[in-house]
Amino acid sequence: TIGMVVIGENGTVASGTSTNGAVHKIPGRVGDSPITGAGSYADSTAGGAAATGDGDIMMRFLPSYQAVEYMRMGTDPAVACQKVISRIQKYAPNFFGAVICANTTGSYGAACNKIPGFTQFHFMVSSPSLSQPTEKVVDCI
Amino acid sequence: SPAALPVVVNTWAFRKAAETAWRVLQLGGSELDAVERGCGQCEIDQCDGSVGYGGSPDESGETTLDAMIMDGNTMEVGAVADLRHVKNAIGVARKVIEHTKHTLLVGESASLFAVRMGFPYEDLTTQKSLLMYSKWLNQNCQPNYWKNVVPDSSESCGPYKRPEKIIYKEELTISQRSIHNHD
Repeated sequence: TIGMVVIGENGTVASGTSTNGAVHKIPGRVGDSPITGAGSYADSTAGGAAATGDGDIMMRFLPSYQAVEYMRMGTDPAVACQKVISRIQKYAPNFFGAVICANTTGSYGAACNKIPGFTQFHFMVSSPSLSQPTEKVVDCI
Repeated sequence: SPAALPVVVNTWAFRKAAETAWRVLQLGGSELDAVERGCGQCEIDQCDGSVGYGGSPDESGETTLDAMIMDGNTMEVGAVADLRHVKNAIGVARKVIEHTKHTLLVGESASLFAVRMGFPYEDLTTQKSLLMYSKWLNQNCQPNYWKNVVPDSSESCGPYKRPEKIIYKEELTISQRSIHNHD
């Protein structure tokens, strides 16, 4: 799955996802990606977020919407991402998942759930302060 | 992370998608254009086998796509789910925003909408996805997403159905509930 958040110079936020879903899924199964607030969420008065991972679990917690609401309250994007991962961990400690977050001032962050074989999450960032699109890594929690 | 706009953030190390989105912004495109083209780049590149055609075959060997796009100014959303036979899922999602008052279109009906919007109707399977599918069939359809069915889904393929015993018990409780125990 690709999840993307774009914030323009004037603070306009847009988000999106695209995926082919879970391999060997039961025909008709839809995961979190196309679900507003789960796959991604954008609000130009607060920020944007997008998620990737086990959609059957994650969609129930609307992680993207919740992360944007945390950022609306002033929470740093990285912390907002960690908080939504923690909320899911309580019910599904071994879920596979990660979230990216960015607020309207251009700060960004990401978080992921640490499970065997998945202890770091790689994501891409492009901004004027980086000479070119740059790969970033975050340690899972 | 230093505060600076514009900014593009995307999941996983999908570099070309990030570059595409950034270039769209640099050339004066809108934020929605950047998301559509950036995610669309992964649909073309089949990023990680997890985006686009030819990946993640379902239990019948078919690849279907899900996508969404959201405008944070108007809070408008376009989304497609279980999209069949059309490769550019996020492009179709964008058309849902632009040409309907709906938010989410699903399945074959979403594909018909896409064709009406000018998207080609194509086969999303490839040699690779067919190989993945046949390998899965040869491994007793493991892993799969079924539970509480017969035959045992952790050991064999289907078709699966509900175990007989559970069906009988349920019918009993329903009849009891309706006669003696209701609001």
